[in-house]
Amino acid sequence: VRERFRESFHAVNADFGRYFKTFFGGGNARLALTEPEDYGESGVDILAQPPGKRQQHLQLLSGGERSLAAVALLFALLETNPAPFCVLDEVDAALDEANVGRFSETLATLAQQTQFVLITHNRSTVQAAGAIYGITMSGDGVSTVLSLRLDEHEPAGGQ
Amino acid sequence: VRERFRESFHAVNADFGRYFKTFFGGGNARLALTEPEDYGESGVDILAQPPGKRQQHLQLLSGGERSLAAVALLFALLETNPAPFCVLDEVDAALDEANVGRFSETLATLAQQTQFVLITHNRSTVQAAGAIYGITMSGDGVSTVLSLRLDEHEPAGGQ
Amino acid sequence: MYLKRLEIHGFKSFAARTAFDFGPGVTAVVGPNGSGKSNLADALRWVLGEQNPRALRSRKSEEVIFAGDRKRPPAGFAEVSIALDNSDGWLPLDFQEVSISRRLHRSGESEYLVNRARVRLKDVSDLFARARVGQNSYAIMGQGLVDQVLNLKPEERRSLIEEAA
Amino acid sequence: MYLKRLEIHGFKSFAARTAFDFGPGVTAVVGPNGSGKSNLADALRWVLGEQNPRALRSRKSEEVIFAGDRKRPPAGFAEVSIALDNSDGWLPLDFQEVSISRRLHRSGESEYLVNRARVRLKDVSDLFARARVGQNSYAIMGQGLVDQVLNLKPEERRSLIEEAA
Ligand SMILES: Nc1ncnc2c1ncn2[C@@H]1O[C@H](COP(=O)(O)OP(=O)(O)OP(=O)(O)O)[C@@H](O)[C@H]1O
Ligand SMILES: Nc1ncnc2c1ncn2[C@@H]1O[C@H](COP(=O)(O)OP(=O)(O)OP(=O)(O)O)[C@@H](O)[C@H]1O
Ligand SMILES: [Mg+2]
Ligand SMILES: [Mg+2]
Repeated sequence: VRERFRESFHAVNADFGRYFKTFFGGGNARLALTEPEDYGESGVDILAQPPGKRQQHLQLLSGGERSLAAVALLFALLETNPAPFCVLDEVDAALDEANVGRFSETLATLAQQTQFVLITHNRSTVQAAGAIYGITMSGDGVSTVLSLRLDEHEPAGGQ
Repeated sequence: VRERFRESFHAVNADFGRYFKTFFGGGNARLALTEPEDYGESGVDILAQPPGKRQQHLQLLSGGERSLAAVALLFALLETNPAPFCVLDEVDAALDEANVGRFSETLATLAQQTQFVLITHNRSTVQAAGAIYGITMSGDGVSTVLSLRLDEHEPAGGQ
Repeated sequence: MYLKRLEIHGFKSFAARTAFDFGPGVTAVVGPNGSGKSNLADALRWVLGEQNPRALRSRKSEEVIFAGDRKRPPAGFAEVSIALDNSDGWLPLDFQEVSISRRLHRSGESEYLVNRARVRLKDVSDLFARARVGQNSYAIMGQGLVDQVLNLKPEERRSLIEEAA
Repeated sequence: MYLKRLEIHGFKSFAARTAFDFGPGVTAVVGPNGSGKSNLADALRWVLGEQNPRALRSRKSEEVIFAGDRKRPPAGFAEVSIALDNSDGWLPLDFQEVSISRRLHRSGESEYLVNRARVRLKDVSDLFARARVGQNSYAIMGQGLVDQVLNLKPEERRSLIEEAA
């Protein structure tokens, strides 16, 4: 078990750093063992350093920076242990326009190996999707579905 | 004290119901005493019923519905006990486009009696503002300010 | 392996039988506030075996059954089915396509089915554990929970990495 | 009464002296992720007398002082000042304009000033209590805390209504 944890820790750590750099356009992020070299028992800390800033405790990151760091860790976990599908429910809510763009580009690349169901209110995130479902609540509190296949719809008017 | 609480409870309750109906375009919301008629000690419950739905526990509301109900309560408290200024930090993050519109319209009306500092990523919320400040982080982790007086800027390109 | 089809019936706000077909890649789900998008995510978490009502934004497990409204009575049961494409043999079963269903009756009785044959919850969990799915908690990221991953304690983060091992 | 001016110096990411002039009505604050918008909201909460570091997203009270970066050393102190228009006599003081400042030195020493005269924290709290401002917790709604109001216990909601009485 110890050996497998060590391998997975290093793989997730490498991917986490890579995704973080892609999302933030630079900077550094890594996982650290709370008891160094003790792969059998140690807990895991997260260290993040957005570009131009000093390495800081996660609590000091802004709302959007926290979302991006969390998604970078999630994507790293999906690389090491691919899940057949992944559901993301409004993970882009706190992101500014530039970061939404970087997020959806990276998602589109990762989607070549993992299937995503992406719930969003953001028109530009929808651009990354191959298909769109619209859900509405009819007047009596029941959800009904409209399939808006992307190829049939002018994306800008999609919603 | 008991008398003042009773008066304030009824005033906030009436305004809460009114703001809720404006935001949701119908439905009902009200405050209820956990110990009815005991204005001296009783706690306060919140009951919300979006249009077309049954009255339900707050936990069942969706992310956007919760934000709207919370802002309706905040605005009701501001009516009964006006604060000189109010700061709202991305309260519109979970809202869809139609609700962002209703929120900013209502904000513009309430802003005739209360000053608001409104932090947002949402271009359409910015339309409700009389002035805009842009904050950016220079390459070295220090915040600098740009004043984008609304009258000087084409609002759509504002950010 | 990927998710080919999702059918929801009587689960939360999906009173009528509702079906979604998915291709590989990204499928976006959009709609107004309160329309049922997060309920769809809850349906997926539920069919994969979620036992904790709070992870489904409910207080009791029966609260996932359609509670009725002005025109319709409360549903008698909730049912969610998924069809998974298994042509790559990801699930250790001899089928090109595997369907998994979960049903909960108002009486509290619950049923699990794999390819329409009744199984126990333990069978579903075992199946998914071997295929490294199911309780893989990070694969379904709930609304507003994005930075919950960051708030985990160091030993909880450790178990996320262990799951990935 | 309304907020006319805000000056921040050495507080969080505002290393250099930064000023904001406000009119009545709505002023929007926009900018990229991590640029310092919520730090501005924290500055307002702090100058009104906030004593709990966690309400300022910090662990210790000194963490609000600019911590330095590649080019600049850590600041020796943090200072936030606000100028309030008091032409309606909202604050029980005989001034058309009232300025309130708070300073914290790395040594841990903190100062409060009203119209540039040093006062105690208790004086500031009393002043605001009479004017029904300050700890009026709902007037500054932090990021992601919108639905915290809904998660309060019934007796905590009672005290919100009592404050408004
Ligand atoms: N058991 C149930 N029976 C009927 N309706 C239910 C049940 N459980 C939840 N709902 C309804 O589902 C609605 C919430 O749906 P959901 O959280 O999926 O919305 P959403 O589309 O995600 O919205 P948002 O964009 O605001 O996040 C609630 O308004 C609630 O009335
Ligand atoms: N004491 C300090 N000294 C220097 N920088 C600090 C200090 N405290 C916080 N910061 C910096 O402030 C940044 C966060 O700023 P803030 O939370 O205001 O961003 P924001 O503009 O609200 O972003 P978002 O849109 O993502 O919410 C962090 O990246 C952190 O580096
Ligand atoms: Mg939702
Ligand atoms: Mg912020």
